[in-house]
Amino acid sequence: RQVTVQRKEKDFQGMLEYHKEDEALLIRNLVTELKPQMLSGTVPCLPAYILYMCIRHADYTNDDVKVHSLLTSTINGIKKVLKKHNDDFEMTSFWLSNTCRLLHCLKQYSGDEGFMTQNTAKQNEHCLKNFDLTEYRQVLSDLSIQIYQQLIKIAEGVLQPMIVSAMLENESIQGLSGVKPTGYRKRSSSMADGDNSYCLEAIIRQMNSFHTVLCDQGLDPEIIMQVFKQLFYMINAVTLNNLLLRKDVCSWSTGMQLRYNISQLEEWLRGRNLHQSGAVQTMEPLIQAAQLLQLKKKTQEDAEAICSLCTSLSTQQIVKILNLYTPLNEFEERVTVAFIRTIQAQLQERNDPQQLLLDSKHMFPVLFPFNPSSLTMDSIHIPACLNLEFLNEV
Amino acid sequence: SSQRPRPRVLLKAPTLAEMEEMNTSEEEESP
Repeated sequence: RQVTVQRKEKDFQGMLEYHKEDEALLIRNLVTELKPQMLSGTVPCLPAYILYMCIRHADYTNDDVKVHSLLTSTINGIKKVLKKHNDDFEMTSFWLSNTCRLLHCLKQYSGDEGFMTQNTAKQNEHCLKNFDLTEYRQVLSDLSIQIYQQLIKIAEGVLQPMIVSAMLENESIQGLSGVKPTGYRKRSSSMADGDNSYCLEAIIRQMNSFHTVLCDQGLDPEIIMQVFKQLFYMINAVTLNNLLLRKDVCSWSTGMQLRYNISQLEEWLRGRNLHQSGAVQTMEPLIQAAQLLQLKKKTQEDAEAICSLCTSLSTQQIVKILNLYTPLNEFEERVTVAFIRTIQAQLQERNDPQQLLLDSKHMFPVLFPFNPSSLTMDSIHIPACLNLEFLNEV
Repeated sequence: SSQRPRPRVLLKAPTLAEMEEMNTSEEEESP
């Protein structure tokens, strides 16, 4: 008969011990086979904290081989899971959050004073004792960049098919369809006609969904801002490029609808506290294009107003929009060649880029500012659903 | 007397690309 020995619980020092032969199981249960939904309701970035506590124990026992092995297996495991789920926004953002958190932990508990300024005394006790993991921090930073790029690619892939119809074709302002240029009226503005048309609401719903996932998974707010700045840039570039190539949308009414759509997007950013992200600034060329469509285009004063307003559009882009501009009806005149020449003369001193279209694939460089956590390792609870009972709390 | 922190040993790490290469060759070796 088994005798249960009551032993006095020792204080948990925030370290996790495991046998070397269990490393593969640890990586399988915590990385490659883990489903983010399993961790709903737990502390965000739990896998990163668990991995740090395992690294800390290997450091505490001065076992450099174990530290090397665990970090290498972790990084390879994350890469494997990303490859397998390369079109899954939730999985990709989950591992971006966790990789960044592990990177922050390796800084926060590195023992470097520069990273310890916000640590409590208890957190300082949880610093690494033997090893300097600076080189592994570089690897995790490089990996974070790769994951970020995958995340943007997935989000862009979802949004891209919606942009043209939502930003340029869909008419949400009542009565505007009556003032569309003659001959270019849309065949049907119904959403139920089976074509790939989207309204702006669809883009906003999708961005709400992205934002909720990123916040729930505890991604750093600075990174979330960079994600939306990048997505707004893409919306700007795809919309403007289409405008620059399509006569039917270069009209006063599209300008009005476009300005309204952009204001809805700006409002969404404010509502989600993302207005400091620089996202609106990336929309500036499109904002100016919408205004250009609405401005008068006749007199010398009109030309001056256009030139002083359209500072984020190149001369080539301004001229192209003026050339494509389609009058609403027989009462509105086309833009005259003389007016376009006046604009060109006024702008000739500008040193504008030569290409007409924006690079919709352009990516802003991403930064991962250090973001220490106020959590202490000894307060972290490992849920049974992770099947990590082979980890011993030390 | 002030406590001096213990000197830490720098653990050399391969780059991400080198890790990938090692991982690929390991996978190729295994049957």
